[in-house]
Amino acid sequence: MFEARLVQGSLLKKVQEALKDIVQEASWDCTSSGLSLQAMDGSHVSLVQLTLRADGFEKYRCDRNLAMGINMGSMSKILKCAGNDDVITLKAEDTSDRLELMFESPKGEKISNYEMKLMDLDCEQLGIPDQEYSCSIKMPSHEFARICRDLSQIGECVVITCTKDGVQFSAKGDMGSGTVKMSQNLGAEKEDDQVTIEMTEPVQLTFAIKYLNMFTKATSLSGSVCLSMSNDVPLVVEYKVEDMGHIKYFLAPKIED
Amino acid sequence: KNKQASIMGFFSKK
Repeated sequence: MFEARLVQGSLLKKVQEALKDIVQEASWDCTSSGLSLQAMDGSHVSLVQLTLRADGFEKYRCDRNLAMGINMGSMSKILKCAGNDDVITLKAEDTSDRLELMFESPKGEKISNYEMKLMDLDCEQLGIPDQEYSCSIKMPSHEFARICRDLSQIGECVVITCTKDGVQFSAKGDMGSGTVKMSQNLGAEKEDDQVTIEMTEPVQLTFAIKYLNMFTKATSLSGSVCLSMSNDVPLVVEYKVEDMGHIKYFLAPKIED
Repeated sequence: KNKQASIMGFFSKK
C-alpha cells in the first residue's frame, strides 16, 4: 500500500507543471523515504530529477517500493481538477495498475476522487555523479526566468560566463545581440532577492535557451534558483520544493564541433 | 559551429 497526503496540494500541482513540458512519461518511484522521479526529455539533451521526502507529507506510507508509470499529460489534466487550497492524497495498492487521487477542499465540504491508469514503463535510469562545481550562482528565480525569456528573442543559444565579478548571459542572432549581467548582491533585504556567486574557477558554457525556458516553469515553486556549472559538464538548475525536496534540471552543453 | 551534446554522454547508465 502506498499513501501520501499533502496538505499544501498546490505544491504537487506546481511540481507537475514544472515537469510536464519536458517529460511525456515518467516513472514515479515510491519508497519509504519518499517520492522521486528521474526522466530525460525526448531528445536526451536534458534530465530532470525530482525528490519529495516522506517527512514533507502530513501522512506517508509505502509498504513496498513502487514504480508508477505515469503519463504526464494525464496527470496534469487530473491535478488541474484540484483547487489551489485543496489537500491532495495519492493512493495505490501494491499490485494495482491505477493511482487514486483525492482532493479535499480546506473546509472538507467537497471531496473529489479520481483514478488514473498507470503504464508499464521501461525507463532508463542514469547515475548522476555527486560532484563539486566550479561555480554556484544563486539568484531570484523570477530574474532567471526573465533573462531566459528575454534572450530567447535574440537567439537560440545562450553563453553563460561566470567570473568572480558576476555572471553574464549573452545571446546573438540575425537581428543583433543581447547581454545581461548579474553581479553579487548580498545587501538585499529578502534572502530570495540576493545574488550570490561562489567560484573556484571561471566557467563559460553554451546552452540551448529553449530548454532553460522549459526549466523556468518551476519558477513558482521557489523564490530563488541555483545554477551550478563546471566547464564541459551539464549545467544544474535547482529549485527547492519548500523544505521537502527539490527539482534539479541537468542540461548538456553545446560543444564545439 | 556548436553541436548539442547528449545528456547520456555525461551520466552513466545504472
